[in-house]
Amino acid sequence: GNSKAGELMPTEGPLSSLKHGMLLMERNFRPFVELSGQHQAALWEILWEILVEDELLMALGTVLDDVFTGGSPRLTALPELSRGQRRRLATFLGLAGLQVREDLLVAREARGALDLPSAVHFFISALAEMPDKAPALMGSCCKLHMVPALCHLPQATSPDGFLALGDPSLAVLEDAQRFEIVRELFALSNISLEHAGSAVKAVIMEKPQYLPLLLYIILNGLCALERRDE
Amino acid sequence: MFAKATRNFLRDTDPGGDLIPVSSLNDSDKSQLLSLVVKKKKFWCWQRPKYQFLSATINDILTEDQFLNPVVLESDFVKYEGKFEDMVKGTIETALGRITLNAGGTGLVESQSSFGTLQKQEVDLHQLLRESVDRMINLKSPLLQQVLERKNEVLCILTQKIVTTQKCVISEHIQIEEKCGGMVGLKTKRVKVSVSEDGNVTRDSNVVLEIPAPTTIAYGVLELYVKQDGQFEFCLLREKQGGFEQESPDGPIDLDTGELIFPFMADCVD
Repeated sequence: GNSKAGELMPTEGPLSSLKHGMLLMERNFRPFVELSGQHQAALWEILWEILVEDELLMALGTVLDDVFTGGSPRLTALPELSRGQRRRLATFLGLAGLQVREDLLVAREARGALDLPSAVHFFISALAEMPDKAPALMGSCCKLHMVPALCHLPQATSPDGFLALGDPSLAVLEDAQRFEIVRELFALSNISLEHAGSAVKAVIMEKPQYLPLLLYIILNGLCALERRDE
Repeated sequence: MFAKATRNFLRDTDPGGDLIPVSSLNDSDKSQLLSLVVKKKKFWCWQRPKYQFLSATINDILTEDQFLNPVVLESDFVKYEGKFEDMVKGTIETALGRITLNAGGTGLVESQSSFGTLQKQEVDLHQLLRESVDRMINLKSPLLQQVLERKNEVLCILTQKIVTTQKCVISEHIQIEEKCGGMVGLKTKRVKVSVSEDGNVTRDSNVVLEIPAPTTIAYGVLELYVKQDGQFEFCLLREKQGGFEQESPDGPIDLDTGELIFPFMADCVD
């Protein structure tokens, strides 16, 4: 456990250094992939609302942390939220495989073979730690169907940090305006993307903290949930 | 909205520092010097610890007749005025329609935030340390019993706070979604704080919050290490971790998660 965690800590260098963790992230989001198309679509719809409501995202992070540290939080104990927001939260938690009782007490059911609540907790906790603008930019990337391409970037980056344009899987980086969205999102995650001739240089910045890892946890989660389109 | 404003303020004034943003106006009242605060240990390695106010001060849990009377030091903290640029600009053509990425479609949206002149109030630590020698915590107090039940919590006391000195208005500006070609564009919220001087209220916002002075917007804590007999010490160095003696700080925490994501849990990295 310790050595794996150490290897996953992002450090300054080419974006390709993140690819070691990609397999683990994909495996962690298997519960998303294995949901029925209808379930995925419902989760996706409400997730879209959460991406643009930061109070909801923060509250969700708190509730899930409570549940996973052995508590049974009650949604009525979140005075900052409106009744409508609590209702949306309850809907999301229900779709995430948690029990939401009539009195809005949240509890965890016995764990099944596929641990959907754990995957949701993993995903939401990463999202909640991102800078303010990131979830909305992430939402744009989803709407523009850029997420699978962005997930592929660490594998496509050379050991010296270059992404060769012209590869069909990197078409999103060739459109100037799409590139601007991606550049801004990655900059918020301490990853620099810069055009360099016929390539893009993708480098993790100095002292990146956990942000590059969080970005890729979220992108992998979104990618797993988006597979209903395939 | 208040949480976002205080978080933005600390991002500008104390990045990587020890101050903690107040996340709820209700907590602002509870943030008295020497108030008890519970620090919840983080679950994932990337999380920041979360803090929760208890509606009590350290004097409520000391054994009889052992009150601490802190000397409070006051100083100017900063006059805070921030300018933010919001959102990427431009429009995008997609296979399904056109998405506008900011409210106006062009240009950069700028907003200014100001909590005005802020004051720092802090406990004189030297005096506190002198006075707390030989004081004991009553571990049988019902409040502490509840904290002890949850193994992943650390007891802290509030030793400094940043308070407003002027009435402020926090307003929320929603950058409206644009519907083009059947698709919904980007929707974000901007939070703006302004010092209320002439009673004017911003008209282009959906929600406006007026906060009176003095309101606590950030605070700092000291962790406590509490021994089994009730003696306690303040954790003055970063390396020194608080907690309760009967619970080994390195011992297992009752966390429940799927085995697949184990390498990311906080304990694996710490």
